[in-house]
Parts: sequence; C-alpha cells; structure tokens
Amino acid sequence: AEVSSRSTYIVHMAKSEMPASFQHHTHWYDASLKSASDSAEMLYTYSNAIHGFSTQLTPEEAEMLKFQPGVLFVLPELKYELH
Amino acid sequence: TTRTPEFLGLDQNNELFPESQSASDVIIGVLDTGVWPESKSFDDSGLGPVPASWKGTCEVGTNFSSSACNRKLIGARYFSKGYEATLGPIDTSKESKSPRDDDGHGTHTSTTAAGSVVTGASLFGYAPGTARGMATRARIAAYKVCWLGGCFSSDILMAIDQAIDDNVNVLSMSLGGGMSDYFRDSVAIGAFSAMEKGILISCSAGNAGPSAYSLSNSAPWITTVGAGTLDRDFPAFLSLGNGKNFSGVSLYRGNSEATALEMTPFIYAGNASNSTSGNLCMMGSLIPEKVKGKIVMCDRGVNARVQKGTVVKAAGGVGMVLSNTGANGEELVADAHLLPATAVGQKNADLIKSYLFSDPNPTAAILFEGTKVGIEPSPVVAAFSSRGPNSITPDILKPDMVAPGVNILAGWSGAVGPTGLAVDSRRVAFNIISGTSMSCPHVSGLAALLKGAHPEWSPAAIRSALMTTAYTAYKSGQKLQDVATGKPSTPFDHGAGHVDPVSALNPGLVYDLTVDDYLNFLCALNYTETEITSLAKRKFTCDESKSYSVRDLNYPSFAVNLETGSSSKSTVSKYSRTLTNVGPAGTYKVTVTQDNPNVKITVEPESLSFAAANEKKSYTVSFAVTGSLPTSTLNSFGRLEWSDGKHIVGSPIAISWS
Repeated sequence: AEVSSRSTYIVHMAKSEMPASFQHHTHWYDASLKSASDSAEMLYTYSNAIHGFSTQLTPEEAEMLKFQPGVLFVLPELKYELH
Repeated sequence: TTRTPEFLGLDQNNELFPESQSASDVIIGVLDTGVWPESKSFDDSGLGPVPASWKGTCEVGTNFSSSACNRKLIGARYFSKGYEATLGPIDTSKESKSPRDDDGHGTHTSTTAAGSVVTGASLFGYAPGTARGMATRARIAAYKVCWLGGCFSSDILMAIDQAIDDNVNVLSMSLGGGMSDYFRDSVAIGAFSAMEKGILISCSAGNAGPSAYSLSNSAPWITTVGAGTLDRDFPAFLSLGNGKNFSGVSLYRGNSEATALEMTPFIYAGNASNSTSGNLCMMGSLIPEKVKGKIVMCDRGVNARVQKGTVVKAAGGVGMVLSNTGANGEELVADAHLLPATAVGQKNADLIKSYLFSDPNPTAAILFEGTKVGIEPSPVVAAFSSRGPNSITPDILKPDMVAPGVNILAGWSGAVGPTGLAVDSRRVAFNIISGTSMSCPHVSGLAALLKGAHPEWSPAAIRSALMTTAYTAYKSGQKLQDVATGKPSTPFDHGAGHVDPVSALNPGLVYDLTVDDYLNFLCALNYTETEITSLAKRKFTCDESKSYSVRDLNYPSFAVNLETGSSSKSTVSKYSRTLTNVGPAGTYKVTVTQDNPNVKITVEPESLSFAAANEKKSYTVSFAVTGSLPTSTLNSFGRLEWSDGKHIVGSPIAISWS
C-alpha cells in the first residue's frame, strides 16, 4: 500500500550547505532521503542540470523531506508532451 | 527536409557556411523519442572523426547495439527510470528499452536538425527531392526521454544533465509541459544550467494556438520557436455532384499512380451515427449500413485526424473529407491517410455541408494532385502555433521567432507507419508531419550552422542574430499573415519574424547576454534566494541596494505592459539595451515604426557608432502614452530597427494594456 501511494519527486538541494562530515554530495543526498524515508530509493542523482535527486515518496515523506537541512524544493514529477 | 533548405536560402548560399572543422565539431543533442539509426539521414560519409570534445556514448538496449552510432549519430542514450517508476516496467514487446525510436518523432526532429544529404527522398512520391537537415555537417546525439506513456520530468532532467556532461553545443527539445514558474519547470531549470555552459537551447513554442497566452517554454534563456508554412502544398480537390469543386490537401497514395476516387455517394458523419458527437468520427461511432461504399465527411477535433480515416474505413466507407472547424480555420494539414481523403478549410467545409444537407442524393469525387511548390503567400503563421503574450513573464516577448513547421518531410522510424496508427502496416523512410516540434529542430540546426561559422558567439548572440535578421514582410512588402485569421500576424504570433539564416550569418550587431544578466532578471522577478539557488545551483543573493528591472534584460525584443487608461503623466516606461558589434566598423541609425499614434516611442541616442569588433554601445527606449486610449485598445505593435545601410538589426515591439 505504501509503494502504491508513492509518486516521483525531484528534490533540489543546496550543495553549498553540505555538512563537512560528508565526503561526497551523493552521500549527503542519501542521508537526507533516509531521514525522511526508510525505504525510498533514488532514481537519479543530478549533478549538472540541478543539484539534487529524484525519488519516489509518499506525500507524508515528501512533506518531511522539505524540512531537512539543505533541501530547497521537493517538486512533484510532471509529464511533458511532444509538440 | 526536401524544401526548407531552398525556402530558407541555404541551397543558394552554401558557400557562406563553412565546411570546415568548426562546422562539423558542432554537436546537437536532441531530447525526444530516440532514433532510428538505419535511416540514410544518419549516413556519416565525408565526416571526419568524432569531435575530440565529445564525451558521450552509444548505449545498448533492446534492438540497439553500440554499432548503431557512427560519425554522424555520435551518441544515443535513453532515460526511463522516471517513466518506469510511475507506469511500471517497459513492455519490450511494445517499445524498445533502448535509444531506438519506435515512434518516428525523434528521428524526424533529429534528421531535420542535422540529417545528412539523401537523394531521392519522398513520402509515397509526395515532396520529392533531396532531403537534408539544416546543419548537414553537425553531429547528432539522441537522448530518448519520451515513451508510449509520455515524457517524464525526472527523465528529461537526467537527459539534460547527461547532455551537458557529454558536451553538446545545442539542445533541441520539441516538447513542453504547460505553464509553470521557471523554478518548477524541469525544462526551464535544466535549460538554465545548459545555458550556463554555453549551450544554446531551442524549444518548441507549443501547438495550443491560435489562443493567446498558449506558449510553452517561455524562459528567456530558451529560444522559443513557433511554426510557419512552406511554399509547398499537396492539393487534393473535392468535386461535388452539383459541379462545384473545392480545394483541400492530402498525402494519400493508393496503389495506382493516377489516384482518384470517382463520383461516389457522399454523407455527413453526423447523419451516419447515433452518437451526439458522431460528426467527429470517433471509434465505433459510425453506422456501417449508412456509411458503406460512401465518402464520409468528418469534423476535425478530439481524436487524431488519421484515426478518423480508419474509423470511416472500418465502417465500410471508401473515402473521407476532413472538415476544419472554427478552431482551425483555413489551416490545412496534410496526412498520409489509409483511405482516399482530403482535408478542407472551414469556409469550404461550410459550403460542402450546405450541399450535403440540401441535396437528396449527394455525391463527390476526390482528385489527388500531388506536390505543388511556389505557393503564395508563404510563410504564413500556422494556426496551431502557440501565441503570446507570455503568461509567465509578460515583459518578455515570446515566441522568439517562427520557422518551417507545416508539412515537413524528414526521416522516420521503421517501426511504425506514417500515420503512427497500429493498423498502419506501411513503412516509410521519410514522413511528412506538422507541429512546432518540426520548427524547433530547424532552428536548432540553423543555430548549429551559426555556431560553426562563429564559434565564439554565445547562445544569446546566436539567438539575437536569428531574431534581429528575421523578416516580418513578404518580398511584396505585405506583412506576414496568420492563417488563423487571414490577417497580418503580430509579434505575439511570430515573435521577431520568420527566420532568415543567410542574413543571420552577418547580423552586424547582437544583443548579448551573460549568466549574470539572467540572474539579475530573476532578481527583477522578485525570486526568493531559494528559488534562485535552485536554478543557479549556487548561492546568489540579489543586491538590496540595486534596482533590478525585467525591462533591462538585454533581450532582442520589447514587450511593454501598460495599464488601461494610463496617460503620459502617469506612464513612461524605459527600457535599456546594449548592442555588441560583430561586424565592421560603422554608424547605425535608429528608426521606429508603430501602429498606435497615442504612444510616443523615443530612442536615446538615435545613432550609435562602432569603431571596432566587440565594441558595446547602449541605448534607452521610452514608451509614453500621449493621450487617452480607448478601453478597447488591448495591444499595439511596432518595430525598432538599427541600420548602417548594410545591416538591419530589427526588434519587434508589442505593447499591451491590462
């Protein structure tokens, strides 16, 4: 039931706010995600287009993630169409 | 494409564009439905080694090996994690989990941008000629982000992320996702990062025209492209039993060369259905007993145009007349229907319907005339092309320009027929389709040509060159037309005008922009620090002591927004711009034309002298209301031009009252 209620979010991170205790930003992203969800996994980690990652979360997890340090935005997935 | 190189003057001016290394070092990344690598348009004959700057790869997957890439198609990747997370695992019996294009759209757009020269191209003999992309020496990298179930933002963002890493020079995206603020729109966000790396991003404006405020991809760091027609048509005449003839268009090709449908009983779909929407020829809506052996007239809308033909055919009909309604006006889009069919404009459709409703035994015949070129006027703005004003930032005029996007022939996937319908078992090397999806890669390819000729130019300089040299009038002097109204089009329809790549090669002056200019623009929009940080990927604080204005973004066009009832006492809007000399030394003088005598436009100074290349000179434009405006006046338009006698550096002006 938890899995089916999940939808994809794109999480924007302020990389400049990464604590010094993390050696790599992906570790920090992972820790941030784990603080909001035990089971969510990353779909993609972005380095150039944005700083952040995409993942599947429940609405509650998404809401919780918004308040983690360094999280700028947790934006829902959007569908685009060909023109 | 078999006509646009001629239509754009590329054929006659080949020598102006370099065949040098710089031209073949330009890499165009195309985010779309993937690629059909077997297309002759990806032949790499005559191309040198893959550019040293290229860091991408050719990913393997369903029906796609790394050998699919060559010196033309230098990269191919696919992004499906977001798609699969939402819709479940890809069914590889229905679509390839690889860069392979099962749809055709991605092959069409990528070959339009930079396909190699292919002689003897046509679709069933229609639009015959030598097909080529705009930048025949540029390299193509395909990024598959669109699948049967759509294109998801997490995949698009990753493709942009990867394309930046791969070192593409131009990004072509013929897709859109509605209208959201820039920091919520993955295309705008990704495009910002690409722009920071010197990549030009060309996007389709959308097909939601002719409604106003219907644009997608309106961020100022994106080049937004609307669609116009070519001077080519595919006439298919409808002859009625009363002796009257009506013109339409079609890409139908039967087995015989002299294709025609003889005089046949004719019926309106709305009278051959029990459904209230029977006129639309929706699936299963026609009564076979009433349709069998007849030509059926269907109204356009709701379902796909080509699907209406299959519905008629399935019900036993032998032909179809596709009728435009008010939404499409007189715009005729040709389709490769599976049965003899022709599409007619609204005016003709009304006359045909009056015959159908008044004659007890109506009959009709369809005669297919093939391909005709030299159609005038052309270009005209396509009715479907999305229109301004810009709903996100009204002070930035969009679209930026129009380019060919109606009935464009380009490469196609071997996995699908030209209609894209499952029942269409025909396979073609080239297909003819329409949309701003088709105009966008024209500009992507032209931008690649300019990048090859002027490697030092920024993306903003390249866009400026394309915009300031675009034309807004025919050779006769008449203004460009909008097919939706039959009247002159406005900057909200055509932006700066129709692209003219030969003039763009030597624009004289450009309006350049840096990353800081765009950051200042975000400050002017009162974006929060968080919003700016998410776009810029670094901490950027707007200077509270500084006065930011959207009006000062060094954009090559002017969108002026005034309040209704404003008078000269209350409204003087000032805009500042800076021109960079990219030509010889010279003195440019300004002229302003506009259609509203109650607005006074003043340029200061009226003359700018440039002594050397890369010299910059600034000017201001003031818009003052000199009298009371009638409340019905919503928009007025004008044009500002700098000229040294050889170059004309033109900017459109759109003034709106709200």
